[in-house]
Amino acid sequence: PHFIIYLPKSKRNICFNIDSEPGKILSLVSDPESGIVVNGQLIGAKRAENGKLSTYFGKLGFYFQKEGMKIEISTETITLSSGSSTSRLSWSDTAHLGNSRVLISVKKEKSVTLTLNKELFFSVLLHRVWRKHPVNVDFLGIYAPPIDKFSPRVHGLLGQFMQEPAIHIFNERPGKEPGKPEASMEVKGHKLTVTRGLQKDYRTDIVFGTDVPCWFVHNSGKGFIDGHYKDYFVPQLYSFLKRP
Amino acid sequence: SLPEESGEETDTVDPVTLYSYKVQSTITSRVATTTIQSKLVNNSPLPQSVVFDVQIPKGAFISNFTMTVNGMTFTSSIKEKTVGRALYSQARAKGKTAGWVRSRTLDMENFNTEVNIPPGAKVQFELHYQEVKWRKLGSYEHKIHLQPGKLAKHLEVNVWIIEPQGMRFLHVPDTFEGHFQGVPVISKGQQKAHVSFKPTVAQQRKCPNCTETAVNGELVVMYDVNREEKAGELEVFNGYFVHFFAPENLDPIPKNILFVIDVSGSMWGIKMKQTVEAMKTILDDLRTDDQFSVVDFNHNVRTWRNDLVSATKTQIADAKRYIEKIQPSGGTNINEALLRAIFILNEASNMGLLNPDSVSLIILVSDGDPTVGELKLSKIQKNVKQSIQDNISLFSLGIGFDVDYDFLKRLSNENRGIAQRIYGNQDTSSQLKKFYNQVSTPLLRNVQFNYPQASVTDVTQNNFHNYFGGSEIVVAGKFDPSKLTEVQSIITATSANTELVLETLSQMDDLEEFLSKDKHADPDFTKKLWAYLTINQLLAERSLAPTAAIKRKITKTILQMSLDHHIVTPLTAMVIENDAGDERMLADSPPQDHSCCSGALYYGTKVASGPIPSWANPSPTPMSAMLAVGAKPLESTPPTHLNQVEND
Repeated sequence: PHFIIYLPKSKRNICFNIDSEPGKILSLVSDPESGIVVNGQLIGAKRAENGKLSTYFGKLGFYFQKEGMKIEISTETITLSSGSSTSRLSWSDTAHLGNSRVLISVKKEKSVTLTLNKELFFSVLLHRVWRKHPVNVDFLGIYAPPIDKFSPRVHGLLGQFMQEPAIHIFNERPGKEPGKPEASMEVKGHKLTVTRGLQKDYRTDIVFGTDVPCWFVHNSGKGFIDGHYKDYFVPQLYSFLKRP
Repeated sequence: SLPEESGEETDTVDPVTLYSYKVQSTITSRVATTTIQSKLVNNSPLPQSVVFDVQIPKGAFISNFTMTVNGMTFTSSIKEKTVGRALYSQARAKGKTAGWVRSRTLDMENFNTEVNIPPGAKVQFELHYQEVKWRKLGSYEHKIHLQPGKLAKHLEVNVWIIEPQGMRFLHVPDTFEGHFQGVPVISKGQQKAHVSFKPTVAQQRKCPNCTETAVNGELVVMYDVNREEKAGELEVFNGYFVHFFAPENLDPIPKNILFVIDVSGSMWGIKMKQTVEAMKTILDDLRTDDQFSVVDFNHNVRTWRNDLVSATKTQIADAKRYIEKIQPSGGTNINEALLRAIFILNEASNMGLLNPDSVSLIILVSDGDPTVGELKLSKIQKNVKQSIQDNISLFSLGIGFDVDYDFLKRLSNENRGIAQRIYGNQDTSSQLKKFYNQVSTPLLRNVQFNYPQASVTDVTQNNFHNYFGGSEIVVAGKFDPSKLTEVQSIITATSANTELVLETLSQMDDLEEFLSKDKHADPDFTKKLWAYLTINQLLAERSLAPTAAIKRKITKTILQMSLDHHIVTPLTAMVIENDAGDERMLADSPPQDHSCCSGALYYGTKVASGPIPSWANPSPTPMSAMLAVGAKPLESTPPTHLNQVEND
């Protein structure tokens, strides 16, 4: 999966990729104080290409602890569990599920929007591929706004950037490939080499996406994210991230 | 052209030969049209009486009957009942009768015609009827009662099923005790199926040398359709729309259930034995989240527990012991029993002892009219209506024929439930259990269908108190395609843990193309379904009409619709006459249960359609947030004020 982090103060997009194994669950947002969890489980492509098995988000789990609600979004269904009962929708429905605090809006075969207390929202896009495609599988994308509705303890691969780190990008220079300049970036006490690149935002065009220029951090976001990407593995779809 | 009919030789001992007996049903999106045709010839030198006696499902509307007797053709027309009777009395047909009687067999009515034919004469009967297939316990069941009465040279049954949603399964159970094993031929495609039943004369014989036919029973076809969308299937065709709603994959809503059981003297014997047997299974099927109690009544009213209790193993075992010990005796005090049950539920509700997300049901089982306490049915109806809270549904099961079934229907329909007749025989227990199973799994509450467009009118009942798993809610209406090219529906409902809004759009072009490719598809299925629902609902409204003026108005509408759609309803009769108009027969409908809809599990109300409720509008939506922030002018990209994770 590729991550695009928008930093509002410096008005920059920073990108990084996380490559891992199918089945692993990554912590995207974990806020123990607000009781909010967003985790994503990886699935693999049907087969490896050029010795590399691509991974995608096949399942996303949202846990709103204070509301007692767990929402699992997979490429097949959208499931809301609350207490002992469950409601399940398929992607074939255009539907809204919810109560006064949590609202789940499903746009048939396209997207799910989760709204918490009318102020915090997440959007999940469904990417369908040709069923008989030899390699690709259906996958999900998630979009979250960088807003200050989370507590200072919020973390996770996306969550840690809800409080914007100071970055300094300088010494822009030609890169190894033409059209892909490099620069130096200082962030969180690290000095990194970043590459100018383009990543896809699929919100307006779910098929082809729209290119978003960003500074790409190599090695699974090393230096830009706190710790190592493996520190973001969680055991369950609704687990909070345990900070080392 | 009887001599040309193909077929094998039958024994000619019988003076009347059944040349051909053909039944054809076509089901298009739950709307079934069946034709039964029978051709006979009098081979004897004497005049013979020939009977056409068929059973049709209760609730079916007869639409046509034709008869050709020795070259004279009789055709039918639908008239207002009194007009029909007057016409009949003016020119009674000689030696012929036509009638329609309510049969005491399960779910069937008899249509019977008898004609006297001279030697060598031929006679042909043809009856057409329409019905709607209601989904019960996860499937639709199409029953064709076959009773040719004798061996037929040519016996043929064809059932054509066209379901645009696609068929999940189709099954023809063995209903002839293995006699016709392998005879029904099933061909099933994705959206179409054909069941053919053509036993040869040899196969029809009860035994190798018998002249008696083994064809005496029901050919049953069971199937269910695929359901991709929870919001249901919205089919628009020929100016009408139909909406089928049967969501699955929802957790059951806990229920608060009160069983109110008649233990008066008339229940003594098999009825009580079967009721106890059914109750034991029903109690075992309660879920741990459910709460229940039992009220049993004769001239007195007793309760197993004065309050609702959780359906734990211990409580269920205790309730079963209580029921087993019941000794039926005494009179019938329905009024007190119902008021007690309502009191228990109301008290629990007022004291906050009920889960706010639960549903409350009363199931009344009775076999007779009140004999003790309040005897006036209208007063009981009024008492119940006044006491019952509007979150309670009352279901009534009338055992046998001593009970005023119309009263039970009115009682239930007025209180968000339905009534069902249970036949007091060896099968009572399974009928009770089957009914309970239909209502044992409430999945949604307060289900409302909205079609917020000016192009949609004359919508049938669109508000239902509950939706039960395994069933299907059907709503229909008229649609003006000149105003809009598609129909949108918005369903609002409450599930076990959430409020739900489901939207769907019709796909009419696909349907038109699909139906046009099949010669068996009924292009009038939407119109027929709408008429069927509307007439049945109007009949129920008529029975509950508070004033004579309202009743007259409804009567007028039903009558006009029956004439327009050429169907026999309780307000019309079928006049069957020859070309010359000097011989007439009359087929009067039996006194029907004036309530909606025979076989349907739901009796709803009509409410005004509304838009999507405000709570269902996500605020802010990601897209509007994105637009509100705006794109960065330097880059031709969507705004990036989001953190996101995607794949390349």
